[in-house]
Amino acid sequence: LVETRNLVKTYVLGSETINAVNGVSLSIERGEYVAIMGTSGSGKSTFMNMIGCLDTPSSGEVLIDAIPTSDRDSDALAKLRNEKIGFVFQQFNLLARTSALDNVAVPLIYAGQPSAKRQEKSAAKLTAMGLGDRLDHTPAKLSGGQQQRVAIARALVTEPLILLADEPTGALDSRTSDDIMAIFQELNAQGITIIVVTHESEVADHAKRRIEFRDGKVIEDRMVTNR
Amino acid sequence: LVETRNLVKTYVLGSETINAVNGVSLSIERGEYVAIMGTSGSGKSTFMNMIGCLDTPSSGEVLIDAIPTSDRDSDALAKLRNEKIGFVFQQFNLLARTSALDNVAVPLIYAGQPSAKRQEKSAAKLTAMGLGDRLDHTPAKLSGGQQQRVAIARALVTEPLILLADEPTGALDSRTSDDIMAIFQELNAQGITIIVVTHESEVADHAKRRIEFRDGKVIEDRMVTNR
Ligand SMILES: Nc1ncnc2c1ncn2[C@@H]1O[C@H](COP(=O)(O)OP(=O)(O)OP(=O)(O)O)[C@@H](O)[C@H]1O
Ligand SMILES: Nc1ncnc2c1ncn2[C@@H]1O[C@H](COP(=O)(O)OP(=O)(O)OP(=O)(O)O)[C@@H](O)[C@H]1O
Ligand SMILES: [Mg+2]
Ligand SMILES: [Mg+2]
Repeated sequence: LVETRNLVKTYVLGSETINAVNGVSLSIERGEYVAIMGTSGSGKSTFMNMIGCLDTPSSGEVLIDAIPTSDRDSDALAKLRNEKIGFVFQQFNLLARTSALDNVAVPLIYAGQPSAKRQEKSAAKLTAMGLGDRLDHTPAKLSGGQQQRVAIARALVTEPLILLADEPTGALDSRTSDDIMAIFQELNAQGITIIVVTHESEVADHAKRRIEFRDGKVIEDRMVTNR
Repeated sequence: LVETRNLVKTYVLGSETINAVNGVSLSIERGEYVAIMGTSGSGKSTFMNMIGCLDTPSSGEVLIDAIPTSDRDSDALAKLRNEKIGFVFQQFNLLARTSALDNVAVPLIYAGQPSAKRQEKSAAKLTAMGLGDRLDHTPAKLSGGQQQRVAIARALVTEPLILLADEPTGALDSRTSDDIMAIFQELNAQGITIIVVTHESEVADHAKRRIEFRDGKVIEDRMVTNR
């Protein structure tokens, strides 16, 4: 479902060259549950942004459903992202002047759904995250973990085939984190492909495969036996 | 050193009232190392902002060095914050168009230090955080964990008496997190008072006292035996 071939992302700042992702080739099948780990700055978010079609490679290929993203024009890419991919950003990326409810509804606007349906689905997702009493709060009026849960709700509201979650429990206490893990487990049981970047072993332990990054490369890629 | 008496913070949004902090009385002595834990939305950041003199209580008192913050005017409060308190924000709060080096130097500008000294101290702090090769990167050109380390460096550059750290390892892998814990341990050994909000037991285990919040109140406050 998701494949990369010699994927590279390089940044040039003045005289220095940074190889954020430095040649990654891997393949993730439909229905997998993968944990991506690695040291700070090892290229995990950069990699996620490329397979999520939010960023273009410097060289190499990303293929979604066997079609290279470079073969799709920007409208087709936007449509693919909106319909098939749900992305939880490491820094949430919520709209500051917008309520939790309207933040979650944004992907449904792109999907062309009518207003009543958008409100209903968004409210349902936020309630499932324990935020039913925070629907009209803007991000500044929410705690860090509440903002993170709004970001998760937004990623799930279009019922994506592929969930890409970059540190989705970084701001959550262990009980709230368990709730999120149960939701992810349920989605994976329904066939949703999950790729989660995490530094917490409690989260990585739910995945069936573990990929480790260092200095822009994959240094380990193995199946893990669940508890 | 830090004391609160019946501390309350209430938000009113339309017809609803939110008791973010709902009557907290506690006292932290010079040199303590305290971990604050609790569920998402339980009032931890709101509490930290008040004892860090960044936010004013709705009622109750905050006393720093036995002086109520309400007895100080805003200049005196700003001076106290700048000279005695280092704050690591849950969401970093870095200046977006400013390099890592200049972000870290900001508190030294307020402290009236000359430019060469500011650059030297900021570079030293960032290098100690493993970011010596990222000094001129702006936040958008840094990974999540690198931004978090810039926020930590900035909190430490004035050599504060009190370090208030809100989820300082939320975006860090375990090895980088260990490095930060070693730095905090060293500071506490030198007499610096450390109050850290965390949801990670590996971080809480370094503290000597553990305070747990729920629904704006303290439900547990005990000394913990370190390994
Ligand atoms: N400006 C505001 N207006 C209204 N409610 C607010 C505001 N800021 C915070 N709150 C609410 O106050 C409560 C406490 O927030 P706080 O940020 O202190 O929680 P927290 O314990 O730090 O949570 P987390 O672990 O998720 O970071 C939350 O329920 C939040 O929704
Ligand atoms: N726009 C940019 N310009 C220059 N360098 C960048 C840019 N974005 C990221 N980098 C660098 O690329 C490297 C990889 O960044 P990335 O965000 O992918 O790391 P990460 O593995 O997600 O780290 P973390 O665990 O801290 O979130 C980092 O060293 C970072 O400094
Ligand atoms: Mg990252
Ligand atoms: Mg908080």
